[in-house]
Amino acid sequence: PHFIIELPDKNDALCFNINDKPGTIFNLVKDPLTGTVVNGQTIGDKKVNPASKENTYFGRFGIIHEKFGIRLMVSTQEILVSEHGKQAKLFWSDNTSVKGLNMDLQVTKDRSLTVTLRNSVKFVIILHKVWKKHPYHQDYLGFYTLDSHLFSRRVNGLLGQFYHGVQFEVSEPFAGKDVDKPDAFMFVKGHRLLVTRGWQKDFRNDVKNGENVPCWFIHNNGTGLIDGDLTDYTVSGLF
Amino acid sequence: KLLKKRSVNSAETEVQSVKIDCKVASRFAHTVMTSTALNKANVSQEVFFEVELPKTAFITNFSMEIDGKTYVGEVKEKEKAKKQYEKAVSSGQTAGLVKASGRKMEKFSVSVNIAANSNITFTLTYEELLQRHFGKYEIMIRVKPKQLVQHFEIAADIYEPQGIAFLDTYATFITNELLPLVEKTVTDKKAHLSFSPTLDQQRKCPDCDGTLIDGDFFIKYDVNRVQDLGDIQIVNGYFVHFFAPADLQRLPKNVVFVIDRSGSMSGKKMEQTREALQTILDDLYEEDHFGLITFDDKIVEWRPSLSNATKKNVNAAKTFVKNIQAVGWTNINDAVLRAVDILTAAEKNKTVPGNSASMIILLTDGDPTFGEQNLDIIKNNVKNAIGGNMSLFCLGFGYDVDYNFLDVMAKQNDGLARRIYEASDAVLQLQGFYDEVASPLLSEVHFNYPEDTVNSLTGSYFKQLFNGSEIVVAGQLNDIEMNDFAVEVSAQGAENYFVAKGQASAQKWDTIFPDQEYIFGDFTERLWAYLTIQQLLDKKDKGTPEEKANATAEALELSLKYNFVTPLTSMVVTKPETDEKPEDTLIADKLTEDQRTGVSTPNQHTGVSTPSQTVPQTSYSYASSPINWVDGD
Repeated sequence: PHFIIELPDKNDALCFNINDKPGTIFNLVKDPLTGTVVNGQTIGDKKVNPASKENTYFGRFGIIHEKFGIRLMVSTQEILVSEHGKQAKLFWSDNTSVKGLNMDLQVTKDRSLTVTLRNSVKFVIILHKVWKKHPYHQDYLGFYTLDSHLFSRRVNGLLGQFYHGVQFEVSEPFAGKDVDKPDAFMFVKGHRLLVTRGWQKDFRNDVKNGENVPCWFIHNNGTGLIDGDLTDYTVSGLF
Repeated sequence: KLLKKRSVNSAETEVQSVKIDCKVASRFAHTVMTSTALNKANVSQEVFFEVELPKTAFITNFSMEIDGKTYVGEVKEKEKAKKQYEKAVSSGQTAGLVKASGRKMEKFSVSVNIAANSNITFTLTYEELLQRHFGKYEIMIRVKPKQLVQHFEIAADIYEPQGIAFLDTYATFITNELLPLVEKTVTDKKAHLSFSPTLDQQRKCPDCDGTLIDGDFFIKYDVNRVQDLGDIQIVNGYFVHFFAPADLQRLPKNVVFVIDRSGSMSGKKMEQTREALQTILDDLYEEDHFGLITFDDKIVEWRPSLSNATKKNVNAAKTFVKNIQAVGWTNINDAVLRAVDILTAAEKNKTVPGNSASMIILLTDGDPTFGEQNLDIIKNNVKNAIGGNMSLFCLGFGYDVDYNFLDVMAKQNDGLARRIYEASDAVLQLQGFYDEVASPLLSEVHFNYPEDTVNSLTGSYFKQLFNGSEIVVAGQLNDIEMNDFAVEVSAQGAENYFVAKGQASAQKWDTIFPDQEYIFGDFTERLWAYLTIQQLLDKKDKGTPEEKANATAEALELSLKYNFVTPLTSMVVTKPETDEKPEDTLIADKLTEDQRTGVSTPNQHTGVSTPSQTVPQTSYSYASSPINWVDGD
């Protein structure tokens, strides 16, 4: 999966890929003060195209809000919600709107799920439907944080650590390996990283083609940009 | 697509006249809005015509006259109109839909590019049957000409053969200076009103161009009611029967309020519901029986059976209401079924009077999200449980409700749905709706006309007649020459079984209105068509698939025949070709309540104008919050 960190103050964005074995569960957001946790489990392709490297995607997300007693499990098949032990199941095949005291859910048929946790966070999960008979690929999900300003300063996770921004400097770009994509040096979190100017896709408005977002790409699983290393973010279960 | 900014100097478009001419004959109102503008500029420019008409009205005509040439709108089947529209788009022409809505009104707007020093006259006609609420009919005319108009006039002529009991008029923009300009003449059966301020009288202040004319103009009146049988008018082979007898005693009612207290009601909506219920409970009559059910995913009854509306019980209910808190999901199905059980048990156990009217008032702000969530199954469950024994009224609070679901469910059970708009006056809206249905006068109202005499009757059975309202039945006569026939109305009254019998006779309009050789000719036939279409549209929503198909076909045929823009038809308006723009097709639609979602207070005005800058609206703003995400390539 590719990660995008938008930095409106700098009018710029950072991006990196995370690739690990399919089935790995990563912590994306963890805010100990609000009790919000978002974990995502990766899936691979149906079978690996011998001509390319194996890509991974997110196939399931687990979302917990301890204070509200909310647990949400979103997969490419269905959406399971429980609030204080009460359970409900929603399907991607229906337009559904659920309004709860602390959480609103809105499913746009075969497209997206918008989750609003009161006074906490708003995010969208995008469903990427892939042709069922595609030889390699299968359905996968994207996770977009729309409003994160209410998270505490202690929020961390692969996405969460960037909710309050990140300080970095970029040198003058210079020609890189790819003639169309200049490289530069980025000074971030005490590291000097070689980064490449590229773009990644925002699929919120156009789920099929996406919209290009220019960004500085940090190689090697975001090493140097993310706190610690990838293993610090792997967890044993979705909840 | 390139967006081209239009450079328009509003001072160079002169609105020469705005005239609103409303003629009402026996509650059937025919309104013509005419507006003329002159492009004084030495270049061509866009001129806008934006008017509002009541939601209950059907557009019947629209035309534009430019330099002596008239372009007339044509009513077509919606699908065909859509095809024409799509064709226009695919051939590279700009085309747009003409529609918008508000709380009581909906907007018709069109813009046309006219040549330098050219005149344009827009004319829009719409018709509606005025409905009687709280003992009066209301004509509402919204005027917002946005600039001073050389000739501005509102004129209304009302012809009521039953005689006008009273007539009031007021306008939200009327000042002490403008008040004497409202001329009102009311005779026994006829009223004439006019309001025509001069340019100077329209001015906000002596030296400014701002206009005072901005708001709503209301005419409210009622007719005399002398006969129990009501008033029957026969004109040219059609008849209409207005039924609202005076001095009927109120029926006792059995009402269960079913109140949504799911999470989404929390805050203002719950607070307003609690406040409205305090007054509504106080307004119950002592002979009424009532119950309260609140629901989220759990169904909570105030009491397991109906209670007499004694002061003590009402006070206890008010305490219960004060403590309703919003939390959880929405289980509409089980809540309504529980209300049906309570009412059914009361009738079965004879704890309520035999002549009483039973009703459920459901208030909800959202779709079902718990228990049974399939809307068709819920509708079936409710219909089967009610079995025609009580009426269901649904109040949809806010815009998140599936209004169509509530509307159909109410209509299937002899009731009606109403949208409650989220605003500071929601309490008054709730109380107002309750007041409308608070006093049933008759139940099981049957209208009987000799089968060999009349045909094509509109609905002739009504579950209830409420105080201050009126039942209207219309039909065709088998013989156009026929001047009288027997009529019988029977219903359950408060004390006795109500039966009124009599003979309907054609009146001589030229005797009643001797000076008025022409009112608007075929109005009884058009009233019949209007009412029939309304009822067929209802049937289209609630019947079996076969009934729905038949009702749709019939309603469409009538809409086309009588030139009504209904939800099944569209008015296709062709804008003329100019040097800058090719011929353009626009389509005016009639919105259903379901399609009106999300629009509350549009900025609308009557007359012609030049465009103002469009300011983009931000619905949500997370100022500096970054949007971070993870997704696939």
